[in-house]
Amino acid sequence: AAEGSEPKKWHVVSVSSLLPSTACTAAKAASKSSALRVVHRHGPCSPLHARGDAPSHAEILERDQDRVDSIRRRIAGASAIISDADRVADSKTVSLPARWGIPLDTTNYITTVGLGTPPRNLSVEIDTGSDLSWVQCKPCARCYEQQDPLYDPAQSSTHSAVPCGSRECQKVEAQRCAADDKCRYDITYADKSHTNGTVVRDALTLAVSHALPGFVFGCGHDNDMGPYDKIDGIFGLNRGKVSLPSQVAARYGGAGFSYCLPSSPSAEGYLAFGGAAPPPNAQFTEMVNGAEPSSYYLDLVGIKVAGRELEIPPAVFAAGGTIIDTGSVISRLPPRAYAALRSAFVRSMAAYRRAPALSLLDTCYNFTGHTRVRIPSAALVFAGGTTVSLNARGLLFVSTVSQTCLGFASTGDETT
Amino acid sequence: VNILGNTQQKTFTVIYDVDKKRIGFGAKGCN
Repeated sequence: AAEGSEPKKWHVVSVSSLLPSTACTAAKAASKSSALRVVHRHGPCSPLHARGDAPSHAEILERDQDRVDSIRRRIAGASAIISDADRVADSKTVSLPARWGIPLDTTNYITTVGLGTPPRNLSVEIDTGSDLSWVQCKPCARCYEQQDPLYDPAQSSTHSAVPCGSRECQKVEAQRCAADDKCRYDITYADKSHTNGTVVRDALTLAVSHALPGFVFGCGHDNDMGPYDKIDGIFGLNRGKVSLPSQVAARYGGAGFSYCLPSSPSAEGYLAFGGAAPPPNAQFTEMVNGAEPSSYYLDLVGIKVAGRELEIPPAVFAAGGTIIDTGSVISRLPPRAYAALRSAFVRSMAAYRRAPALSLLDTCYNFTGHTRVRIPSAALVFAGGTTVSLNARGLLFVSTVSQTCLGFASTGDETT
Repeated sequence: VNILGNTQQKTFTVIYDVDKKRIGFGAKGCN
């Protein structure tokens, strides 16, 4: 591999380094005192880990596809969904309209926050693809088993309800007013998992001495997240009006935040708010607007493999835009872009045995018998020339040594 | 829509500079 100022064309990595450790490697003391610890939901660093029953890789990928389908449905059919919801509301039925396609079902990273006064620690998923934060909440008509005791508003001295006519209630996308003047929300996800309850406010402790009074969130009284989730709730980080960054900005000014997702389930990353200086090696690209206003869009224009830019017309990427999402596991590319990436990757990996496909991942290899492997470098090129070089873990999805796959998939459709 | 998923974001510091409408990537962000 070339070193120095030239970008690397190859990664030579130990096969064992690609596999997660079974022990948690604690992060060094964070220099950012306001930073929250971020861990993979199913790894040994997760407080949910002791419970076991993690999904298989194939199950994770199948749920990932549900999530991506739901993002596409949300973008393609938002107006139709709203019409359906309004029709139900007009009929004054008791049940609240289900909002399809709010994609929360496969977020994979969690952090711990304190909710209420005194603060109770809760393990919540972090998701840049959603807006309203929520936790399971007493009284609970139907709650799934979770890691920690349920959040109980009655035990918090700073809890209060959000009235129906309030500004906060109107900001909640999936809200409906009820006869009792309580602001209610109702979210149904792509896999039919759901949460509904009341919109409330309470103190949120992000880190020691970093409290956000009056944080608006969903108090979930009827929740079903499917067979694997033991999380206490989900925190939304997108651009919506009630997302956590928006509420932090309203309180402290500046809606910026940053995170690092750890490379392995056995390692830790962080989530930080506030105006800390970006690291000196950071490269920036423009945040652009897309069809879904609350999502974060980037202008992806090209891909490099082994230092060479693939021949993909920029218009291929531009058709649907590119969302950056912590809750999707696998990046999706337009078919022509994916085909070019796959071809270049396959050519570079000719020395290795192929392995069966893994769910939506169709390009897999068997590294059994190898202690080190040589894989091509890959980089994403954004408008303005910003080039982000992926490391080996960003190019591969490692199920087992005998089934390690190219960690990209096709959208299956050129026009969206 | 294309998606940039979390496999490709691992180990980067991903910076959402909402005020300046830009997103940044810094290598080796978890160290």
